[in-house]
Amino acid sequence: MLELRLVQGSLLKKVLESIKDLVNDANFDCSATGFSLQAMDSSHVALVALLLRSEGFEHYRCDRNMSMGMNLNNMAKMLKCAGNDDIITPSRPMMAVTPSPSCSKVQVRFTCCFAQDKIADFEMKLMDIDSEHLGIPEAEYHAIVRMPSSEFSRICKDLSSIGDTVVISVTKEGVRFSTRGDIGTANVVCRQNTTVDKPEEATIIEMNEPVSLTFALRYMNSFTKATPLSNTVTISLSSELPVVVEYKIAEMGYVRFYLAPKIED
Amino acid sequence: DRKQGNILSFFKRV
Repeated sequence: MLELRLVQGSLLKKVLESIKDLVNDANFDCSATGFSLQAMDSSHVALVALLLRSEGFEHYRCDRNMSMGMNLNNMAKMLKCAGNDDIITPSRPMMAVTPSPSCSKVQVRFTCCFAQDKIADFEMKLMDIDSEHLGIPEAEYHAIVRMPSSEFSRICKDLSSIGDTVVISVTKEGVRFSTRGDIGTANVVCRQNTTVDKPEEATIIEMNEPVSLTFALRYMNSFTKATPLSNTVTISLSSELPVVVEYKIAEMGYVRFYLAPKIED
Repeated sequence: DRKQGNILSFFKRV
């Protein structure tokens, strides 16, 4: 049996919005410790890993491990209904997700916090997904950059109007984002900056050794759809591994995007 | 020119 209730239903909406364009179908794995998902995009270039710990839910009960295969676009459509209803407060809908006994459908219930006489029920079909689970090793990264997520989003968007790929280089100077296209080149350098009013506005660069990697901007731009989840983003780079772009979900977990670099032909 | 790498060449199936 699985029962979970999330007071901040908007959080799940933001999670779905951040991953639905990258991954069509995915298994949500539920265990006593929480709700997780791991899925690759169809071309196996990027991987998303989501964790929502049980402590972050208002109510969480999972008696046995289960996997619920869902079409993420359909799930996002259902969750959008919570926000589009005038009576349901978009920022604080209560949400319950309960799979049916046969686990072929999932029932999603939105309850308005301030008008508790209204309940909206949605039932979504589950699907069998033969997904592969990948082992992600613990690794030492050459460089870890933490910066405001809005800044990272803006850089990716700006550079993608000039080129298709971004070279991310970390040196003593800072972190450099570069691109090149038919119309010219662009370089953005962010230096470490901890003298800011709010901690989330800081740029913090931990460098064990200089690193420079090339990535497809199309994917980076897709990852930045998670910007509403967190004020900061952490970018972990190693010359031997996919980059990790992580958005922490306050007190609950994270959404991590792994992207394979472009490599020498 | 560079070609796009693949996640499966970094992470193994479990």
